[in-house]
Amino acid sequence: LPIHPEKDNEEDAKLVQNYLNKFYAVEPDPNQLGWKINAESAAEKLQKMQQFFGLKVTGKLDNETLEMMKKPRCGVPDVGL
Amino acid sequence: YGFTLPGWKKTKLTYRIVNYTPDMSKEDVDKAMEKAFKVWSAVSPLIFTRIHKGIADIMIAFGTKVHGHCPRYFDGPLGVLAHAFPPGNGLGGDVHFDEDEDWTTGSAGFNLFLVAAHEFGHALGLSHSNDQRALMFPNYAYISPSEFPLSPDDISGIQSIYGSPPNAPDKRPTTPPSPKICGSQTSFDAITTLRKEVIFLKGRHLWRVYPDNSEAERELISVFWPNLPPGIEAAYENTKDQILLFKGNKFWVISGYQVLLGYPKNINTLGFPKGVKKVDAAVCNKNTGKTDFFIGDKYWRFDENSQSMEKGYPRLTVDEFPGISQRIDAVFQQKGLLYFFHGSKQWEFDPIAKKVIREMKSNSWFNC
Repeated sequence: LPIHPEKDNEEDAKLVQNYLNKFYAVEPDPNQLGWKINAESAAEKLQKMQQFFGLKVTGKLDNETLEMMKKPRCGVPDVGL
Repeated sequence: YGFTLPGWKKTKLTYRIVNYTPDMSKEDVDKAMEKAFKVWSAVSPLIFTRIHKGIADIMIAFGTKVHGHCPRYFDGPLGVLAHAFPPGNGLGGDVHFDEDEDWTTGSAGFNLFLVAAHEFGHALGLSHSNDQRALMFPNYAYISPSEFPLSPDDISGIQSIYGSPPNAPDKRPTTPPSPKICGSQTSFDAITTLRKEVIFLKGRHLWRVYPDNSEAERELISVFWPNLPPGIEAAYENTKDQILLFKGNKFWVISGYQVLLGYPKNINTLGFPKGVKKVDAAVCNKNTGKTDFFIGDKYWRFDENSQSMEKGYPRLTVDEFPGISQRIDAVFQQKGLLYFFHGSKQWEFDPIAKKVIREMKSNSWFNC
């Protein structure tokens, strides 16, 4: 049975969200008390990831970016505290 | 490169292998870990000693999904392969491998030595580098374990935390000795001419040979073309003073030192059908302006003038090149003769008489 294209997008969206949270979310500074004022948007994280990998920095998901995200890799975040 | 300071406050560090993967023999796991530590001790003052009990600075373990007290979890096959923690107490310096991956000593699955060497970089204080040539680049990339895996970027990174090895003669990043070019089993990934010289490519290195005085210069491919991957599979010089380099289904066109804009492109833009995934070897016949691409036991013919693949191909290589029946690693043309390489052997072929003239060692072009 052909896979329903929407389903594919759904899985990709989940993968992207998970990838950005895992490798491009700046971990909260343990010394910071209270709410974080300006949480980064997904687009900002995506731009940071595209910049890191030398991809076209658009803040939008494209095939090349998705392909890069699907590659096996190290679990340490690319951005630290 | 990037690093988290302050790094370890000592240069003598201990490690302990807490458990093993069933994918490999214990001996192979031990060897992979020891070799991975040697990568870093070769270019820094660090000394690593293995202990079998108690708490080591660097505790090494295999686990799946949620594992022990680790705040990070693994995700099953592929995806995240391993992770590590920067120097410190407790989890600091520890390295975890995802047991759901297929760990190997070769190119299949994931090479434990290469992944371990990357994670030990984190355990020593390095963070990820966005230099694609670096071992500390976050994505896995297989390179032959016989190659020294650190790039100058990695070496500068570790030496910016711990300094050079005590007896390093000068401050330049030190790269241990090159692969043995005069070894009896020497083979090449790809070979191309470039004007008067012949360029031999293997792994991360290239050798420029000047046939008339058989002088050879060795260099990292990345010194000339930083964005090219190691392990180029085919290369040839076309009729426009350019060379084309192939890896997998991608190819680059290079003019002088510049990789032309818009590359890499997919090899199907040359006219290969979708089923063709890589090119083994290629050579352009300067007299006819036709380029032969060798894949497995067949070859395709490409017309450089019309920039199109000729009809009626692929054909069996042995039909056009009697005596050349092996899969070809590399081929180039010199003074009208073709030189076909497979492993440690090469065959000198006369395209006009259509016969092999002689068999030689692959490294016969070097002053061995």
